[in-house]
Amino acid sequence: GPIILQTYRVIADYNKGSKYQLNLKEGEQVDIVEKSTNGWWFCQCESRRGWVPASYLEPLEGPDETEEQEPNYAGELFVTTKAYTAEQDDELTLQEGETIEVIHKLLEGWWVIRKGEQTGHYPSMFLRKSGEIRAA
Amino acid sequence: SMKEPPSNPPPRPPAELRRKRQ
Repeated sequence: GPIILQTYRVIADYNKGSKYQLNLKEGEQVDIVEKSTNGWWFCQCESRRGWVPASYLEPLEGPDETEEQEPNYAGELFVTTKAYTAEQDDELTLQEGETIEVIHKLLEGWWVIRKGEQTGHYPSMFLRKSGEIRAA
Repeated sequence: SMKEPPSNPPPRPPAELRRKRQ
């Protein structure tokens, strides 16, 4: 089908972490052709193609226009597929194979999760829905 | 490859933006 381009504005400079990513300059506009739920979006500009972090982009139409889901305080059961050690004080440290509840699926790919009494951010790419068989 | 997103978590939003959201 046709590729729908959506234009976003870069909110801060970003230096790419691999050859398949792009450097970003604050204020420039980028066209996005694919949005991965893990927070990496694919940018296709005139001469540049590569992955960029959604967390460094805002919609051109203004912050009112959002595709983000509302938080679900009841929580949705997920299992961690990889351990992660918190680097910021609003993140959680977990081991592989822990069951947690997802409260808010943020487009930036860092979801708000709950584990017992604790709430914090965790990379969505290290989570899979509880009860689903992991792809081989 | 170019077709697959990076396998490491993306960066958190810039600190100024995180503060603004709270």
